[in-house]
Amino acid sequence: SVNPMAYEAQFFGFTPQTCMLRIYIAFQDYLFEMMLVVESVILKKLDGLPNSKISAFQIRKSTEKFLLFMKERFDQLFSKMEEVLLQLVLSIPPKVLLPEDKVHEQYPYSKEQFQALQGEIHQLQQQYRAEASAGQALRAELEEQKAVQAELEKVLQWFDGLENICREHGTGNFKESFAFLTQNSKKLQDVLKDVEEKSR
Amino acid sequence: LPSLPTSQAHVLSTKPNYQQILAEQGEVWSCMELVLDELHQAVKLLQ
Amino acid sequence: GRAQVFAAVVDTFLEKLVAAGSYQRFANCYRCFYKLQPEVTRSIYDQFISQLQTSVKEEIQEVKDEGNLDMLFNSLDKIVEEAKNQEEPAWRPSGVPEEDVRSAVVPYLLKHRSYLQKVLKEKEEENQKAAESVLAGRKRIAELQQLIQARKQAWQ
Repeated sequence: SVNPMAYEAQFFGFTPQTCMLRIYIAFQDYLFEMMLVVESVILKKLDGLPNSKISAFQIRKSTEKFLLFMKERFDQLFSKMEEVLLQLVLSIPPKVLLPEDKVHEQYPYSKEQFQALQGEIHQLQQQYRAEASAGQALRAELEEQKAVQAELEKVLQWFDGLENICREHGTGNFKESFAFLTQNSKKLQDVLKDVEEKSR
Repeated sequence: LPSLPTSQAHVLSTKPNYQQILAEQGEVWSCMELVLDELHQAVKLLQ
Repeated sequence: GRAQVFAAVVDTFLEKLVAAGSYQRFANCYRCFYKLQPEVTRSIYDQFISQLQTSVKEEIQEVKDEGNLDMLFNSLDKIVEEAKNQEEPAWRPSGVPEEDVRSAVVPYLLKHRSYLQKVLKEKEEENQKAAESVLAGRKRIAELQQLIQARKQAWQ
C-alpha cells in the first residue's frame, strides 16, 4: 500500500512523492533535451563534411541507442535516490510529533470528554445568563425600594410637619396640653356653675 | 426571574410586595383623617 | 542533517549517472561519427555531460528554493532531535477531520470555560453585594413602616 505521507505533506507543504516526481520529470526532460542538442550538433558537424557517408538516420539510431541506455540507468539510479530521500530526508519518524500538533498530545480528548466539556461550557453560559438576570432583578428591586422609601419618608415628614405645627402654636406635647385643656375647661365649668348660683 | 437557580435565589424569592406596602399607607391617611376630625370636633365642643 | 544527506544523495546520483553514461559508451553508440571525428566527439560529449550536470544542479537548487527545503530540513532535524527520547509512536492525523479538530479546539474551550467561570464568579459576587443592599433596603422599609405605625398609634 502506498504511504500517502500526508503528515510530511503537512510539514513540507507538499507530498514528498510530488517533489520527487517533479525532480524526476525535470531530469528526464533535461536528458532528452541534451540528447537532441547533441544530435543536432553532430548533424551540423556532418553538414561540414560533404564526403562523409554517415546518414542522419544512422545518427538518430545512435542517439536512440545511447538515450535508451541512459534512460534505463537513469530510472534505476533515480528510484534508488528516491527511496533513500523518502526514507532518510523527506520523512518524519513515527515517534515525532510536529510542534503545531502539540495540542493532540496535550489534549487527547475522547468524543465523550469533548462533549462533556461542551456541555459544561453550555451550563456555565446558562448559569451566567441566570445570574445576569438575577442581578437585573435585584437592581430593579433597589430602584423600587428607593421609590417606596421616598413615599414612606414623606409620610413621616408629614407627621413631623403636623407636630411642628402644633409645637409652633404652643402645644408641645399634645396629650398633656389636651389634658391640661380638659382640666381647665372643667375648672371653667365649675367656676361658671359657681357664678350662676351666686347670681341666683 | 431567571429560570435557573441562582446564588441569590432566596433573596429574589422573598421579595416583598411594595405595591401593597404603599397601598397600606392609604389606611394610615384615613386613620389620621379620622383622628384629626375627632380632634376638630373636640376642640369645637370645648370652645 | 537532512540538508547534507539530500545534497550527498543527489551528488551520488549524478556521479553514477555520469559514470553510466561514460565516454566509451557514448563513442560506442556514435561509432561511425567517432571514427570520422574523434576529437569533436569528445568535445561534444564533454559539453553534454557538463550541461547535464549544470541543469540537474540548477533544478535541484530551484526545487530547494521553491520549497524552502534547507530551512525545513534544519527545522525537521531539530524537531527529530527533540523527540529522540520519545518511546511511543506520536499522534497522526486520523483522516477524520471532526476527530482531529477536537484536540485543536479543546484549548480554546478550556480557555472559554475558565473565562466563563471567572465572569460567573464576578457576577455572583456582584449579585451578593446587590442582594445585601436589597436586604438592607427591605429592613429600612420595614423600619419606616413601624415608625409610621407608631406615630399613627400615638395620635390615635
